[in-house]
Amino acid sequence: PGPAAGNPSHFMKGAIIQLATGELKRVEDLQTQDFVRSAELSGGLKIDSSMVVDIRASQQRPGLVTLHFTVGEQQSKVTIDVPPEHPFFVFGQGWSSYSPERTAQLYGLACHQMQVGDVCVSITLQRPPSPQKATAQPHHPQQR
Amino acid sequence: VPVFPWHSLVPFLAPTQSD
Repeated sequence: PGPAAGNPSHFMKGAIIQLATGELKRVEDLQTQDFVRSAELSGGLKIDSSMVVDIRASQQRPGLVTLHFTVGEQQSKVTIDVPPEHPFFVFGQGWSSYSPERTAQLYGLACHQMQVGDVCVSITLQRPPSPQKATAQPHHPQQR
Repeated sequence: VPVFPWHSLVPFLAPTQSD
């Protein structure tokens, strides 16, 4: 597959992102608070943090970068291979990638240099509260 | 210009814990 295959067009500079508030923002203008508020409003989604703990060239898949993260309060270790231009959203900083030059070439998106210690926005599905703890629920006539 | 709902970005963000 060509190097551009699968580049998500969400990251193209100028792409319009609709927040959970209904507000429209260009992808390059997104801020940490936009993710936080949207996740809150969406219900069932929780903002989590994934810290970059190691960055290196992929051994198995040349051309890709292997990123090691520790995720959430449990500090779970997660490893992923991504193209060097793939942007991540760092808390309080904004878009960052292993290769800001490539990100700029392919997406036009300005990025910071991703570094070990960066804490990236990630979003998990929130576990539903246990039934015992459930308080008064609004009436759902069409519960499935 | 296409409009993407914000949650369509979620799969491209940093990984979450797999449990």
